[in-house]
Amino acid sequence: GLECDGSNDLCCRQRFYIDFRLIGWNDWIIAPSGYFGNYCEGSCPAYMAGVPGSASSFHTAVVNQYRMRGMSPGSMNSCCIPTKLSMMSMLYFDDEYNIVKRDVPNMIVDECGCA
Amino acid sequence: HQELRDTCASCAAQPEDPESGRMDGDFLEAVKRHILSRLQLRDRPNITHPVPKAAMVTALRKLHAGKLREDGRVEIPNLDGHPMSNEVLEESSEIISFAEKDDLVMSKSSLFFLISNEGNQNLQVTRATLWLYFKLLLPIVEPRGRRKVMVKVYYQEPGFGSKWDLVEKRVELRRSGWHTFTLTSAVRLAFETGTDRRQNLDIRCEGCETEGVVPVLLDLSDESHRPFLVVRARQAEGQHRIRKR
Repeated sequence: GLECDGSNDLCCRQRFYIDFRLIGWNDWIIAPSGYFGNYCEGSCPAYMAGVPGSASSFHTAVVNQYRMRGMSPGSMNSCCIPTKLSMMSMLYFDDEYNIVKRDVPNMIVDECGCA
Repeated sequence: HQELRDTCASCAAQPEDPESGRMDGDFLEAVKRHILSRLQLRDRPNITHPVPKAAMVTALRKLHAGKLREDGRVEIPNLDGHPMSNEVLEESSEIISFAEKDDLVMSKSSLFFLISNEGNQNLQVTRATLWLYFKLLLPIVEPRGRRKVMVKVYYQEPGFGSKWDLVEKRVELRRSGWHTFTLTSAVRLAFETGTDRRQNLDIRCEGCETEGVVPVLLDLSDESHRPFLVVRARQAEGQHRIRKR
């Protein structure tokens, strides 16, 4: 997937880090000290269809083959969405001052692609 | 692109560029909501008097809670020192609950734990371990070098005035140290009732006095040895959930 660097408006991943201290959450979250709230943005023009790695699924890759031949099955606007997510472990206090460790799946956006 | 942008939901909502520091308040609120909803919390916990640092540090250090990388991706090793198998990894919780004293109960050997139910989701307890610290009052001199005591942990079933059950374990001590007692069935019972789970315990020790051994229960002058309960739980599955591999 592409990293957003401002050089174009193609589908890419915008890195975005929140330091829990800055939002006053470091009193109840023990670890980690911040969260990568990355998100996807950008457009998915037709010619992106052929870009290797930009398809978010096998289904999209097949549909892209139609698009590249100028055939358009169904509505053809595709969206820039997360294509790879990873888990995040958090250690925090709950309301009863228990320390809780949670493994939260699909919490961090690693890559973006067109679907 | 304009027409494309209008028709595609995820392309349209574009918060202002965070690089320029003009952070869109709504966007920040959305991320906060996202974190709370993934932790199944309605709101952020209100921490007025957190657990004494000494007790927290001991518990985490004792339980091998490793260092987390900045982005939180490196797994914190599971809290009770047992390898965690993969299928529970995706939706698992581990809760450390510190012992509290009921001022209405005079007995020195009684204590209780209040284990929240994590945002009212139906958690299924997979393991619960009580950690108790035993202090040796006299250094061990005799050649056999060990003291043997019988520790009895009484736990009350949920509900006022209900019966007490027993977990007992023979403990051999060479020096002061922590010892664990499995309370899975007790905590599972507590989780099966109401929302806020209170677990009443009564700790007895046969042979401690003669052997010069003291179980540290709730000693305000010794916070780093406060008893704690480690509960590993996971989202209770729907009765007929179909597993797909």
